[in-house]
Amino acid sequence: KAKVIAFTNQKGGVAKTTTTLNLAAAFAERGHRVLCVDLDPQANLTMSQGIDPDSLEVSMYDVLVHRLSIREVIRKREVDVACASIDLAGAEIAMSAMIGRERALKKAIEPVRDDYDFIFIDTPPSLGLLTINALTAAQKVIVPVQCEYLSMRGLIQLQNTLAMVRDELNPDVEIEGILPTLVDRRTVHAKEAIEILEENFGDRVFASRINKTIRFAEAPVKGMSVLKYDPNGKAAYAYRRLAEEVLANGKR
Amino acid sequence: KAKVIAFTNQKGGVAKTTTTLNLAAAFAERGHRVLCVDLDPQANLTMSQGIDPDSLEVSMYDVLVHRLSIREVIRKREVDVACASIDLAGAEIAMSAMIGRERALKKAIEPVRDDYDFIFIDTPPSLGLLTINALTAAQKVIVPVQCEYLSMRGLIQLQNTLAMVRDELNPDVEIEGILPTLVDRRTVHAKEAIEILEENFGDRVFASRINKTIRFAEAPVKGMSVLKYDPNGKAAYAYRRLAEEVLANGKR
Ligand SMILES: Nc1ncnc2c1ncn2[C@@H]1O[C@H](COP(=O)(O)OP(=O)(O)OP(=O)(O)O)[C@@H](O)[C@H]1O
Ligand SMILES: Nc1ncnc2c1ncn2[C@@H]1O[C@H](COP(=O)(O)OP(=O)(O)OP(=O)(O)O)[C@@H](O)[C@H]1O
Ligand SMILES: [Mg+2]
Ligand SMILES: [Mg+2]
Repeated sequence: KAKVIAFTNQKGGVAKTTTTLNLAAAFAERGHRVLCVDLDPQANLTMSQGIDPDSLEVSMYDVLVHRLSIREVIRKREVDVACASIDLAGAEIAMSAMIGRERALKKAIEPVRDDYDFIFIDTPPSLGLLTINALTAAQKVIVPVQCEYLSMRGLIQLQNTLAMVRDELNPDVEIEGILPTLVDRRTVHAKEAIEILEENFGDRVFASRINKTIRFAEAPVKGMSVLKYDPNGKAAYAYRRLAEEVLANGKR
Repeated sequence: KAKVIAFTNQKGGVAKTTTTLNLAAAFAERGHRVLCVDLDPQANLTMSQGIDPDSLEVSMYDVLVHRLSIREVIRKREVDVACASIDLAGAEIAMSAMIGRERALKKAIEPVRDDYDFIFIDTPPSLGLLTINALTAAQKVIVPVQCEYLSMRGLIQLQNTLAMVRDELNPDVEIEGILPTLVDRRTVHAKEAIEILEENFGDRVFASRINKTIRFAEAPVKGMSVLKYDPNGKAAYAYRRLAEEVLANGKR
């Protein structure tokens, strides 16, 4: 049965999508079968694999709201992608009156859990119903954090939300790790921020760091992960190292 | 009567909050009376003026959902701030059944429009009901855009949403300008992205650019705008220049 990991942080632009896709590609490179579920109406993960969300007849919206089989929205690329489209922006209102609205995703991925080793879920920058669905379906959560003040402030709220999900919907969900991203090693601000992270979260902060490099912005234009776009570069190496760390943690 | 400007882009982390606050500070420096309305449950603008959102009894949530007077949630700092709190995360569901749910903000700011020259609205990274409220209350929209592929892709969707608001809710709303932010002048990727912006949006792209500098991440820690934190630095200068450009456009 696949292990389900959600990539969550309500702060915008902290590399949730970049981390979901590139960690998945690093896992696939090591021979693991990985499904990426794009749960963001912006459909950035879908776009980053070269798929045009506007060309899709059906998407994760139909899976959640009309109980369409998730197999109908999976496209095979470097990894398998369960595609999003802008329709998802209407999912929260459409689902608000549904019974079991928080478990729709958990139910939808159950039938394919034997087909994969890992299922990764990319979430929108909010703590609304779509993200709650991801936290209810997941066993683990990876929290990308930009090492800046505004991004760090949001972590307290994320922990509160996670505690609520654990009480009401999913007793098993826990933080796999907190990932410092968009790190600019030249600034004191980033160093101080990482120190604060480690003081507050201890060993739940990954040893791996993802430094800033323009390669991450270039790769999505080509519809590729950085592992495919620049296989021997620092960007690819950073996510391979994170993959090792996450897989090693899993064995403990 | 105050001119109302919304700062909107559903892409996360593109400097919506940073632009709202620092442009407001630049306007205030020139003697204009400015109110900033924080409509984001993350309450980053509220935090960036040194106000702890968790200490607030009431916030913009109560203004929208319980029709509390907006004067009750305004705090005076470098500029006046109508504060947000995490309660706002529940506003969309609480308002989904209300009659006139899209006009709640427009009605709420009407009584204070004579007290200010400008009212700026910071929005969350989504095109949900809170952002629709901002677009319905505003005459103009400033769209901060990070010069990267994923951020640019979202502009088409934003234009579609704006057209819908114009048809159904607010015939006067139009784009004041598109602001290239987080610009790293060293990369080809940013140069190419700005060229694409100008090809598609012509003179609606501001001449002003906001370059990357760590000062922007440092200032919120002190609860200050960059104009107060580093008054003679490049960061402050960039927003003063934008203020000149926006004010000059307004006179045309
Ligand atoms: N390590 C990095 N170095 C440089 N740029 C990066 C890095 N990681 C991500 N980026 C770029 O930063 C931008 C934000 O990343 P991304 O879109 O993955 O964040 P997100 O958290 O998914 O955003 P949103 O909140 O909008 O969903 C993208 O343009 C991406 O290409
Ligand atoms: N020109 C700049 N140079 C460097 N850093 C910047 C710049 N503008 C903003 N930042 C930093 O980038 C991060 C994102 O900016 P900000 O929070 O204003 O974006 P946002 O669009 O409001 O994000 P969200 O979508 O989460 O609301 C913040 O940590 C901010 O300090
Ligand atoms: Mg994303
Ligand atoms: Mg913001």
